[in-house]
Amino acid sequence: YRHSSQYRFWSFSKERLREKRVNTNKIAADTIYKNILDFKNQQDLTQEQLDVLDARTQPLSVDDELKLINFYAKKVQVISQHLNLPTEIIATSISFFKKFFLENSVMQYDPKSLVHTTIFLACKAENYFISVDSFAKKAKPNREAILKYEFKLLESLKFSLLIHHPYKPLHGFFLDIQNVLHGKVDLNYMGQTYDKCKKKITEAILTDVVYLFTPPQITLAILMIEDEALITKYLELKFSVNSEKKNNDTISFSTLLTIINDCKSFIQ
Amino acid sequence: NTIPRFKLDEKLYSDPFIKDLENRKEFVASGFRTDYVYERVLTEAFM
Amino acid sequence: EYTKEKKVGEGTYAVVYLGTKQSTGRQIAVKEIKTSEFKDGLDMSAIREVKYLQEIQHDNVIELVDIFMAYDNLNLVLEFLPSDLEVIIKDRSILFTPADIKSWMLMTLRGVHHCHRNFILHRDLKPNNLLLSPDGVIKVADFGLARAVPSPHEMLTSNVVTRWYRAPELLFGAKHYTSAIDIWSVGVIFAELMLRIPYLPGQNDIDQMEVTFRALGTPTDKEWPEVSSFGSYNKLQIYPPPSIDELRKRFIAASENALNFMCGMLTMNPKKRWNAIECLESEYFKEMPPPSDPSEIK
Repeated sequence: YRHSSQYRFWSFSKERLREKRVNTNKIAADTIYKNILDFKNQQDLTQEQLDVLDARTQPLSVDDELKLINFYAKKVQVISQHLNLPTEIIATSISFFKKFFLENSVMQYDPKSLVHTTIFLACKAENYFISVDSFAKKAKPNREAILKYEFKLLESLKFSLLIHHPYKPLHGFFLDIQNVLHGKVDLNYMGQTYDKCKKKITEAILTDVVYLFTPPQITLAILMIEDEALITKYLELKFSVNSEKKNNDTISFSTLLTIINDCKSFIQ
Repeated sequence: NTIPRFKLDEKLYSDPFIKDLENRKEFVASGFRTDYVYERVLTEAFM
Repeated sequence: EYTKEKKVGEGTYAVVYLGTKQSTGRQIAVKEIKTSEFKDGLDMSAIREVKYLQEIQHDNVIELVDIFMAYDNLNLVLEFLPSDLEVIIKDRSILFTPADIKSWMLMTLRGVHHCHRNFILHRDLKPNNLLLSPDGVIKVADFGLARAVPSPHEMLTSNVVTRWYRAPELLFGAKHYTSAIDIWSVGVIFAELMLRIPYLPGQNDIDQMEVTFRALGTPTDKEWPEVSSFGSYNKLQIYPPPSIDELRKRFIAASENALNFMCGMLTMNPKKRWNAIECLESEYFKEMPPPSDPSEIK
């Protein structure tokens, strides 16, 4: 995982994440101020016009941006669900969209014009190829609109297209829980838990949790939300078994539990 | 380093979805292997 | 930072230049991805190359040094690899030994193993995608057909891998294949290194089945359950698998372990075919001669 582009380019602390957003917003705001200054210099505006101009052209704050980005990220989810795309491709579309607006401001690129491009590139990146024409037929905007920012999107993604989502870890833990709690878990119950957690993962990836925690940690946090007793029991048994061989690569149970609880409260 | 970082024991897993695939003709003929599926999702979980 | 000094190749979706990384003087190759031609935006091969090379860092896989946009073109900066195994096999003036072959197979399998343990299928292994660095190290290259190991229920296209290196399950049109298809390709490459001519050169997809099964026997349900369920199975000519003596005669220079190693990779039933770890841990790599030091190979 540490070799993955997801870890190398897209893992941040909360502080770093905030800093990035402030920086992206500032770059866009500075550009706007500069453009307005140029505009003022080219026109001879009355004082009243100047006052109106200053009052009306306030750049968005970081939080305004975040509201817009989250609003349109939800649209990406709804549209890609409407297109009947597989769960992981919906997740990749959302991830591409959110990352684009970590690197760019909504004041530079209208989020509406990235919605379909992110879904289209996600389909290509996940080998779920839909030609742009058939995509445009299903998804409304014309092919030029879809392709217009494909390059810019790829560049903003730092060319990292392989994303590890929490879904496969969910399947993995579904199996390993059966192994560690062998004979002590009801399989039907596990199946229902699995389905509920899958839905919760799709909601969770709309938040910043994907930048702050690894996919398995997100999965364990969501499992913990679903059934704290089961997961605590599972982790206790799993790590107590390992505790005999105290060596450097054994993950410390208490550290992991702290991380999972942090992640859990963040998601909640 | 080919030593696996975790134990994979197929007998312990009851995964109706995968079990069903394992018996389908086109999966058997293609060389489909449940241990590869389990290894994949367990690796992603323990990564 | 990067210069493009000499055009060295042109493919369907890219032009390749030799160049230099200015800050270090390192020789590099720049793969300039043409973009205007494609009506669906960025070409899928380019997307795949970018996607998988970004995730893989291994001594036996080509290194993606950098990526940048310039004049509306996507440029992949790759390590400079002046030759490939196809050139070596074809050039009769180059003599190589069983130890050299063993070294190339070891490096190839290490690179393939690294892809497989990252759950990436290469899907186009062949001699000219096994490039050689100036110090003789083999690097798996060209991830334009690669893909992540699919989710279990996903359907895959069987129209992958260059024909001569295509595994039997692909020839039958399988849709749920595994990393075993890459191992088959490595097996055919091994045979070709020993023979110095293509081992299974089919003229077309139908002939490819004919050539493959004439050389290695037509699979039956006995050793490959459900193989007869493939649509194209019934039209097949039934050939017996070659005896070990016939194989010995065909591959005179090969030791018993080398033949065993080859047969492991060319096992018809993909489920029983050796995987990369079984290949790497086989007796072939433990017996004399040891693999040559890549930098010593002429």
